[in-house]
Amino acid sequence: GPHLNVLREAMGVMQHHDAVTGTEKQHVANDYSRMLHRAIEACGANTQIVLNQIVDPVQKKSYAKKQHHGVKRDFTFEFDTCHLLNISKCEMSETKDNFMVTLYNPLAHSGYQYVRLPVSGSKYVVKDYRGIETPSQMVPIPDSVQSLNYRFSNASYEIVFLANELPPLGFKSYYVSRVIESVDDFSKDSNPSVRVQADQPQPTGWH
Amino acid sequence: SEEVTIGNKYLNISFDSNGFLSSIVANGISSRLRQTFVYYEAALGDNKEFTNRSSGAYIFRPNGTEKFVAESVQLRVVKGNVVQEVHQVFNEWISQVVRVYADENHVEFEWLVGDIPIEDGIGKEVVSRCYSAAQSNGVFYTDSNGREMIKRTRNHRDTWDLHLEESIAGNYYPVTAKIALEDENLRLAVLTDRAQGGSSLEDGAVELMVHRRLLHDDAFGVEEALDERAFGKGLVARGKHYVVFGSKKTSNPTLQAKERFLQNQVLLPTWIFLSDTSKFKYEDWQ
Repeated sequence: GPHLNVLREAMGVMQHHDAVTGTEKQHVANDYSRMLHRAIEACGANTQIVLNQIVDPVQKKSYAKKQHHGVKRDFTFEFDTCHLLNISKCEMSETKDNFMVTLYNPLAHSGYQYVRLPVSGSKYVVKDYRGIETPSQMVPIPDSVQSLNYRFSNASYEIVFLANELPPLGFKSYYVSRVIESVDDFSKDSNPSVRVQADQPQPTGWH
Repeated sequence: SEEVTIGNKYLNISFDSNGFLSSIVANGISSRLRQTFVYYEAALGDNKEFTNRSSGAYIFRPNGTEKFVAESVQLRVVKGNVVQEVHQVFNEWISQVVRVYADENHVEFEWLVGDIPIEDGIGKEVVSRCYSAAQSNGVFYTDSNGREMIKRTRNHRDTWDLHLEESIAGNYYPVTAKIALEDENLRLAVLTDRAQGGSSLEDGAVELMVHRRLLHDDAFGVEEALDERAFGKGLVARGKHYVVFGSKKTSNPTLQAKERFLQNQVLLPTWIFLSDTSKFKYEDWQ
């Protein structure tokens, strides 16, 4: 409630024609951005709380099972959002060798999404919850994006994969892990995307 | 120097030897499809009378016709089994990625515009323009807040005899989600990821204004030029256009249906969350 109200209030202010069209003074435009960012962050945190509330019972059940087998593990996840994916920047995917990508489909019918995440490695494996490897591809980030003067990111490639069969109003997670082959695997290969074996299965037909 | 082609099982697009998109084979038809960027120089006036209005936050008023930004474009081609892309560099402040995902039936244009140069003291309004072979007869369609499509006719108004003072701005309309044109065979639709101004100033061509940098207030508002900056430089904007193109006769489902599904997917995308799983093996995570 309280988190969503912050966003509701911000969106209330954004109904003003200035906010919609950009006819306000620059410092007012900056303040609108500040309000929206703060509100979205609050909801982001809220989403993480909501996600944990949803995912936790599932985890607790599996945790209980693991407990039974004597495995002591803490299975709570923090769910972060990356607001700068549009300029190919994301702290989590660039710095972690293993990370989980969870997608929420807001539509009332099953959907799919091509996921693009900036990374530092040169080869990754993407698996879904069934252990099935999802074809992925390494794509270079355009030089004009890499040179944006406030991007502050070292990633020069993105990993791209198709997340499909996303349940209506539901979640689906993928486990992404970096494959460390040799020490200088990245510098040696100027275009890691050629590493992707062509024989990997093509995605399914028209959705 | 030679032609470049990227695509998937539904469509293929080709780039000519100057690096510009030049043709498309999609939805049962092969046709000319060209895309480039142009910009309008902003009109500059003392805003005293109507004829002396400056282009500003409330007004789009170009001074003369468009300027083309490049005669040739540098290309970098990336091909793989998930996505095929062409990275284009038009000049120091305009670049774009044209991509076709393996399982999509549209072309994605990810444009990057800015820091728009103003050393010449002239404001600039940057437009992405698509040309096709459709004989659209001055008619095009723009959406109404993402819902119905409204028919527009160049240099015409339904309810009065129009005498246009501004031949370009007078034909610009608000585009919240989609602009389209067609003839009895072809249909071209461009979907946007945000509201933009758009028009069709010649048959078969549609254009959308992606960024603007103006140096003079238009005296209708807060007495401030629309010259947004970040870190002391002109703002850099990045966004996407999605092009659905094909034959109206052979496409099934219809192109409009494909556009509606795509619009839903573009404007209500999935939310992506990331979690650190460095501490777990896959089996634990599973």
